[in-house]
Amino acid sequence: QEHLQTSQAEVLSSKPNYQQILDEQGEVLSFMQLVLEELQQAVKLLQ
Amino acid sequence: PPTRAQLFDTVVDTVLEKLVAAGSYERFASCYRCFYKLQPEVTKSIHEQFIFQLQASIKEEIQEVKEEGKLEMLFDALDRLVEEAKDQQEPAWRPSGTPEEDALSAMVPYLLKHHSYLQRVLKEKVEDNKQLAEAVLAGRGRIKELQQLIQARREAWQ
Amino acid sequence: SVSPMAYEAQFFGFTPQTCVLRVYIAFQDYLFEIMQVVENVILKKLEAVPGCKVSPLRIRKCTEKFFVFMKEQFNKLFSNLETVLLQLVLSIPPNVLLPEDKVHEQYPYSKEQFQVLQGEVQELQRQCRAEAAAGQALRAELEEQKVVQAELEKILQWFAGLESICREHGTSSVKESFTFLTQNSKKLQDVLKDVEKKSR
Repeated sequence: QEHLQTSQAEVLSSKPNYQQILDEQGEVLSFMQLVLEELQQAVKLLQ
Repeated sequence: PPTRAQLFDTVVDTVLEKLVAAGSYERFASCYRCFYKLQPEVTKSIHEQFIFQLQASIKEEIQEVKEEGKLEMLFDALDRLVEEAKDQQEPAWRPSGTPEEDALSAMVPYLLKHHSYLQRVLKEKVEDNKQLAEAVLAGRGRIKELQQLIQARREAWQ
Repeated sequence: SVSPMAYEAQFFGFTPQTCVLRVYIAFQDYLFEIMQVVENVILKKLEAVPGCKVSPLRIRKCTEKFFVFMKEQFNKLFSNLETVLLQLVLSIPPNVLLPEDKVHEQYPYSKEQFQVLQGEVQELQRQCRAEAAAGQALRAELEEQKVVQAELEKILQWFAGLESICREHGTSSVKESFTFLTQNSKKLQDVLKDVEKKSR
């Protein structure tokens, strides 16, 4: 808590949640997995 | 004006001279009348020896006192301090009698030095942190950019 | 009341009164010692005188008389000596400051002013500690950012890789290719229906 009274208090108190950012990318990859599987199935069907 | 050393020697010599004058032969003979009547010449000789020995012994002892106390050196030093302060009209600082308060003044120069040092260090740290913060903000911007690019790719595939 | 002359004692290493006393004792002790010697010499001389009727007790009384007189004279003379020594020789004038005390004139801080200065120093120390902690936190975030950036760039690279594979296989736009494939499949279905109808 000491750094909250420093010259960079604003920067330090606005630190993003990097773990959340990484977790969100996991969602993106899961989504892409679904999209590619769907595409694969659709192409097989068309074939 | 005479120096302190000269004044000291002068007053001591003056006392010795006057004491010797007080212990004159007449006074000595008058006190030792019975002996004087028997041996006047011996009385004179004894008196002369008495005066000589008294002067020599006291002068020797005073010299020892001066050497023991380093008086000559201290008198010279004090004369110099008095000379240096001759233009100073106001009374100078004197110990207050409360050592803990007087010690505070002695600590002030060190505290002021430490104060200056801390100010300098703080300024450096604030500057360093300013540069670090700029790098951190740039990093956050880059991460946001990457997130947006990934989002755009995802939406395109969607 | 006797002035303690403490400032003088600080300078000389002894009180002026002590010095004066030493001088006094020097005079007194040697006066006494030499009187004793004088008495012994006189007694010895008397012993050598045949049929001497002067007793040692009488000589003792003569010695005491002379000694008392000398002591009285000395005490009168000494009071002047003491005054001169204490006031002119062994005293520090009020306007004189000893070198080791210069700091008190350069920095005449009262107790309150000293406390304010001490407070300022403590606050500066706290701020320095806080800034050091902030610096550490900022550096830690930079390290975290490196890891997160690397992960995000890996994901972007993966997308680029996917798109690159599609291009390598002749599909610069998956959407267009898929639309083309779907349309062609529909055309094929329509042709098949036609052929089936005609063959019936």
